[in-house]
Amino acid sequence: TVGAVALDVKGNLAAATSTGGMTNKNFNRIGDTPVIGAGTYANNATCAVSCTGHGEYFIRAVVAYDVSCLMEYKGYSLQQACEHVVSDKLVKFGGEGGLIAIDTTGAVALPFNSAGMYRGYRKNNEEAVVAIYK
Amino acid sequence: MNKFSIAIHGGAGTITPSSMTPDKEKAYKKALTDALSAGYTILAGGGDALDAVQQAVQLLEDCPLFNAGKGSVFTKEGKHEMDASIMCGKTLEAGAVAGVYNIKNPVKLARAIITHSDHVFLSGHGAEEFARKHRIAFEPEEYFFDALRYDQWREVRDSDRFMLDHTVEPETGEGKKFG
Repeated sequence: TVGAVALDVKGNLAAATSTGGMTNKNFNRIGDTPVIGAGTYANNATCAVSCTGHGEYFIRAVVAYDVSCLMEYKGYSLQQACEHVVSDKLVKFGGEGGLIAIDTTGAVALPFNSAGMYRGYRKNNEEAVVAIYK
Repeated sequence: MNKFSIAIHGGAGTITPSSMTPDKEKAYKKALTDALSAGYTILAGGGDALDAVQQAVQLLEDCPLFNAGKGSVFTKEGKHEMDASIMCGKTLEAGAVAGVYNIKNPVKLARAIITHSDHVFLSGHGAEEFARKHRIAFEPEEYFFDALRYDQWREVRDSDRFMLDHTVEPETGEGKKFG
């Protein structure tokens, strides 16, 4: 699965995700990637989110929208919302994976609870950061 | 200038920590850097976030190292069945596709759903028909083939098992991590 989130100079957020799914999947199984709110979500009032991992759990936990809701309704920061959803809620569901998210200030969060995460981010006037979290 | 920023993920890779060689790591980082730079360039030029995320994802789809577009994993039937979505935070418009075959860039098709339809989510043959109507590029099965993905599929194709991008090695537990 791959994805991107961005904030532009006009203050607009966007998110995109794409995947080939799971090896040996059957019965036209889909995961969270194409499910708006589960694997992908963007709202200028809060954040943009793109997810990766075990899609069934992300669907059940409505992960991407949940991050946005925590910011909107509980006043969480992006980091707080992401940590809560990925490291607490998703773990309780038994789901492995992670997400990338960005808020209206340009802050970036890259939480995950499993290995092999390939990530990169760049803010204006800062150097790019690319890392593989093994 | 107002703030702008971009983040990308190459998902959860196929390679377990013990099998990541320096050359592979270099290739992954180059692909990630290229995708990040493409999105960043759009933003730095005053472009839209929606265009930036689409461009970054398209480049990752075009790279066989990642499980999307070219290099997508194999289904039980030995095919490549793909999903994608995109959402605009300003308008809350969204486009998504599921279960499509042979689409070169599924995220481009998702974007076309925003632009050219009143719908959000198209799937299967109907989505492919929509793609043809809007001149979205198709590629033959061979385009999506990757030897590593094929070997992964061979290991499990005669079973009911399925594998995530990131495989936790069952005996060692390697791959399990919190961060």
